[in-house]
Amino acid sequence: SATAQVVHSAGRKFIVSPVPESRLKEH
Amino acid sequence: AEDTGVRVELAEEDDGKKASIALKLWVEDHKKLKGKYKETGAIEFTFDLEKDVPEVVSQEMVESGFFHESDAKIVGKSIRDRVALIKWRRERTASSIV
Repeated sequence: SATAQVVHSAGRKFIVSPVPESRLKEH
Repeated sequence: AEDTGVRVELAEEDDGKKASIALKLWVEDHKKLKGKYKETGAIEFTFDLEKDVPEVVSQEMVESGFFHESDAKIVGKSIRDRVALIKWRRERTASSIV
């Protein structure tokens, strides 16, 4: 999966993922 | 609102009770993202409506390597605007119940 998880030293978890093409075309 | 290329949305249904809520940040302008995150478009995170400060979260994103320091302000403002809207909606819902 292209989804990745990054945890900052302060403890907050960031889940990063690619945006589907279709989503970008909406705007 | 001005177009910052950064949008923040709810990543879950707001039940109006939890202080901690999942938010999703969409980056429309990929140039804002750094290095290996250039292909990334969405960053999901949990925000505590009572304790968290949008600018602190945006700084954490910069420190985590997602954004350039120069974009910390834009990201922080985008989060702040969304959080303000969530709080406003909650207040409105609460007052309509009363």
